[in-house]
Amino acid sequence: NYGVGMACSYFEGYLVHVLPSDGAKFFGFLENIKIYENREGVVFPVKKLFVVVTKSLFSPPALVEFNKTGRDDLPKLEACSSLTEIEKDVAGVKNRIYRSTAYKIYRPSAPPVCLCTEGGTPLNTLYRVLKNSELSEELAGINREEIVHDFLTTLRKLITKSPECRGKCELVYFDDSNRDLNLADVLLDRIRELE
Amino acid sequence: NYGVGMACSYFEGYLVHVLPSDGAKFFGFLENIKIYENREGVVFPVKKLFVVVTKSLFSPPALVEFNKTGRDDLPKLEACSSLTEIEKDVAGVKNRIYRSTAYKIYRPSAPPVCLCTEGGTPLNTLYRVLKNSELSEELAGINREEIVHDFLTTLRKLITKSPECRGKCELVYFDDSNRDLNLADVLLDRIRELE
Ligand SMILES: Nc1nc(=O)c2ncn([C@@H]3O[C@@H]4COP(=O)(O)O[C@H]5[C@@H](O)[C@H](n6cnc7c(N)ncnc76)O[C@@H]5COP(=O)(O)O[C@@H]3[C@@H]4O)c2[nH]1
Repeated sequence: NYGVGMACSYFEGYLVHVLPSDGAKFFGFLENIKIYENREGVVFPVKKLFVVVTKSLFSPPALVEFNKTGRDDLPKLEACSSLTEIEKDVAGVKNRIYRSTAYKIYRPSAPPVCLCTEGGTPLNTLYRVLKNSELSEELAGINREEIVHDFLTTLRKLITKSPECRGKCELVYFDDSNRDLNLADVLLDRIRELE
Repeated sequence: NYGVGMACSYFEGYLVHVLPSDGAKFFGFLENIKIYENREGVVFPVKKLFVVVTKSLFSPPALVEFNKTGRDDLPKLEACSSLTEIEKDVAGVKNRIYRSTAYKIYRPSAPPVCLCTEGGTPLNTLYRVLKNSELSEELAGINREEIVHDFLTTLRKLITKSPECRGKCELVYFDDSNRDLNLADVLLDRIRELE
């Protein structure tokens, strides 16, 4: 089951590296956010990794591409610098680097809001696989809605069951085919729910 | 089909980023090796990325762990520094870093041999998933041999079909349950075949 497999791989191959403390030099995601807050003089109202999963599976290189062009009346995302990197030897690659990006949401009549967010990488990779006709025949018969549903359900379960990852990651489903929706607003709503 | 899906994800989520030129500042894997050769004053007899796929699915953090301890009569791997990093914005993560490791194989009565090699990361992630009893129920009924076979077969096909990746990646199957086998020797044999 593709969605379930992707969620397991994302959890064990990524979240497990970036969320918990490693007991040595990496103090964990929450600590990483606090270090950034002190260094940059900002505040993250919600100290979680927001993973944006889209209906199309696609995630642009930078989430700012989801902003509505020419609409200064709407909140919009802007990328800031990266949080402190995590460097570890993984499967033969020495000093493999895991890096998360801080974003600001600028609002027309309120102060900006900081958060750590990114796209759902395995789904974006699948999007690229399906676009590549050479590859897509290998995965014929795939149902995107089912994959997104299985990915989200399985990942939520895995995160909740893990004492070290629970409460540090927020999954945000975004219907990028709906032109009335603005990602920055969807993220602001979720932040308000969690504050 | 898990093995097929992993091969597609590894190809489209990794090999496509690190093997071809990106038409701008990254000149491709071959160029990357030549830069390293000039900088470090070494020669890579075979300028390919050697991906080591094991029977157990496990890849240690550094491939040197496959060396036979206390056997100075056998060739052994030693990790060197990394090749030049590739930095690109991917799925909302700004400046995500992709980095490959150069290794030397030291031989008891011959000069050392340089190569760029690593483990098959997606299989190592699956190994960790299966070890985690919370996750393994999600993937019950998995047959490791079948997964390795499907992963290798699919990946070989994808690499061969791609003009930009063809000839730049060598897949090496290593039966890590066979104590008579030494990974450094298996890699040397493959290098001799390809020289
Ligand atoms: N946002 C984000 N940042 C990261 O640094 C990162 N690293 C992994 N992942 C995602 O977690 C999952 C598990 O990763 P794994 O390493 O087993 O497979 C990876 C791995 O086998 C290989 N790969 C990707 N990046 C690297 C890398 N830098 N070095 C070696 N191998 C890599 O290609 C597979 C697919 O990668 P992505 O399709 O980018 O998404 C992965 C995957 O869904 C990441 N996601």
